[in-house]
Amino acid sequence: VKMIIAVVHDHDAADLLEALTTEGFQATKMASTGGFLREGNTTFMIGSDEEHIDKVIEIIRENCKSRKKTVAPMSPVANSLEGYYSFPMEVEIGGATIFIINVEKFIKV
Amino acid sequence: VKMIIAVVHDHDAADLLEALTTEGFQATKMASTGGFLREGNTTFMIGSDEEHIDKVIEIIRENCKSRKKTVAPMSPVANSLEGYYSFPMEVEIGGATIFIINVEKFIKV
Amino acid sequence: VKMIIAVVHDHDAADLLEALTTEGFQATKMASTGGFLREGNTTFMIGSDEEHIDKVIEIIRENCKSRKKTVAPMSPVANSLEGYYSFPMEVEIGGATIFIINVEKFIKV
Ligand SMILES: Nc1ncnc2c1ncn2[C@@H]1O[C@@H]2COP(=O)(O)O[C@H]3[C@@H](O)[C@H](n4cnc5c(N)ncnc54)O[C@@H]3COP(=O)(O)O[C@H]2[C@H]1O
Ligand SMILES: Nc1ncnc2c1ncn2[C@@H]1O[C@@H]2COP(=O)(O)O[C@H]3[C@@H](O)[C@H](n4cnc5c(N)ncnc54)O[C@@H]3COP(=O)(O)O[C@H]2[C@H]1O
Ligand SMILES: Nc1ncnc2c1ncn2[C@@H]1O[C@@H]2COP(=O)(O)O[C@H]3[C@@H](O)[C@H](n4cnc5c(N)ncnc54)O[C@@H]3COP(=O)(O)O[C@H]2[C@H]1O
Repeated sequence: VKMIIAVVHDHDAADLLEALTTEGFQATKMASTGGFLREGNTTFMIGSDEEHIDKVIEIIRENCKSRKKTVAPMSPVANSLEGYYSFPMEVEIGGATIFIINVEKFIKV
Repeated sequence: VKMIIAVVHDHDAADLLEALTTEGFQATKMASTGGFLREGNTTFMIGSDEEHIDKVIEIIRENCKSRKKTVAPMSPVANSLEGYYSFPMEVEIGGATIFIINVEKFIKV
Repeated sequence: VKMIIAVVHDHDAADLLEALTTEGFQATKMASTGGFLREGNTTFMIGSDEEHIDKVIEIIRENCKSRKKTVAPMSPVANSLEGYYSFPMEVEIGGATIFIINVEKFIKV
C-alpha cells in the first residue's frame, strides 16, 4: 500500500473527491494553507494499492487545473515578503503537488 | 521511529487522546473529512518507537468502535453520487483506518 | 525528495513560513492540536531535496523557540488526566517536533 498526499486548489477539491469515490478509491481530506500565497488549499490523503497508483494520479490530473494569480503590491503577502520579491507578481499555481510515500502496514480495525 | 496515521470517528477522538496520553504516548490530531460520507472525522499522527507500535494499535482498537450509518436519498452525498450508487444505503464505518510509515529521522529542537 | 513534517507552536508559525519562503523553500501548513495540552499548534509539511534537508532543519531551529507552560489544577486538561498526573504541573513545550519521511515519487501536475 502507498499513501498519496496531494495538495490541490480548493476549487478542484469537490470534483476530485467525487471522481475518486465513483472510481472506488477511498480518501481523506484536510484543510491546509499554501506557504507562499497564504491562501487556503486542500490536502488529500489517499491510501491505495501499488497497482492503482497510476489510476489515482490520472484522476488527479483530470480534475485539478493550474491557475494564474496576480499578487498585488500592498497585499499581506507582498508586505511580508517585501524586499525579497517585487510586486505585482504573476504566480502560476499548479494543478496538484503529489507525494507518494510507502506504507509499511495498513490496518483497518 | 514510525509514524502511525490513524483516521478515526470524531466521537472516539477524545477517548483515544486520553488513553494515549495516560499510557505516555505523544500524539497530534487534525480535523479531517471522509471522502465518501463527506462528514468530519479526526486524523491522528503518533510518532512512536518500533517496539511500542503494537501497544498503540491495541489502544486504538480499544477506543475506536465501528458504527453503521444510513445515507438517505436526496442527501448531499446521495445527490452527488446519483447514478453510481442506489440510496438509501447502509454504510459501516470502521473503528479506525491505520497507516504505519517509516520515519528516517526524528528530531526535537 | 524527503517530506519534513514539523509540529511547531502557533506563535512561531508565521516567522517560520516567512523564513522558509524567502529561502526559496515551498511548504504547506495545517492547523493541529497537541495531544497533551489539547492546545492548537501548527503542522508544517515541507517537501525538499535531500541535500537541502539540513538547511530546512536549521531554519526551523532558528525560528521555533521552546516555551514553558503551567497547567493549572481544575483546568480541562487537569480534570481529564486527574489521577495520572498531579497539578499544577510545569510543562516545557519544545521548539519543534520533526519527522523526516522518504518520498518515493514527487509529481507536479
Ligand atoms: N518562493 C516562491 N517564489 C515564487 N513563486 C512561488 C514561490 N513559492 C511558491 N510559488 C508559487 O506560488 C504557488 C502557490 O504556492 P503556495 O505555497 O501558496 O501553495 C503550494 C503549497 O501549499 C503546496 N506545495 C508545493 N510545493 C510544495 C513542497 N515542496 N512542499 C510542501 N508543499 C508544497 O502546493 C501549493 C501549490 O504549489 P505550486 O508549486 O503549484 O504553485 C506555487 C508556485 O508556483
Ligand atoms: N484507503 C484510504 N485512504 C484514505 N482515507 C481512508 C481510506 N480508507 C478509509 N479512509 C478514511 O477512513 C474513514 C472511514 O473509513 P471506513 O472504510 O472505515 O468506512 C467507510 C466505508 O465503509 C464506506 N465507504 C467508503 N467508500 C465507499 C464506496 N465507494 N462505496 C461504499 N461504501 C464506501 O464509508 C465509510 C466512510 O468513509 P469516508 O470516506 O467517509 O471516511 C473514511 C476515510 O476518511
Ligand atoms: N511523538 C510525537 N508524535 C506526535 N506528535 C508529537 C510527538 N511529540 C510531540 N508531538 C507534538 O508536538 C507538540 C510539542 O511537543 P513537546 O514534546 O515539545 O512538548 C510536550 C511535552 O513536553 C509535554 N508532554 C507531552 N506529553 C506529556 C506527558 N504524558 N507527560 C508530561 N508531559 C508531557 O507537553 C508538551 C506539549 O505536548 P502536546 O501533546 O500538547 O503537543 C505536542 C504534540 O502536538
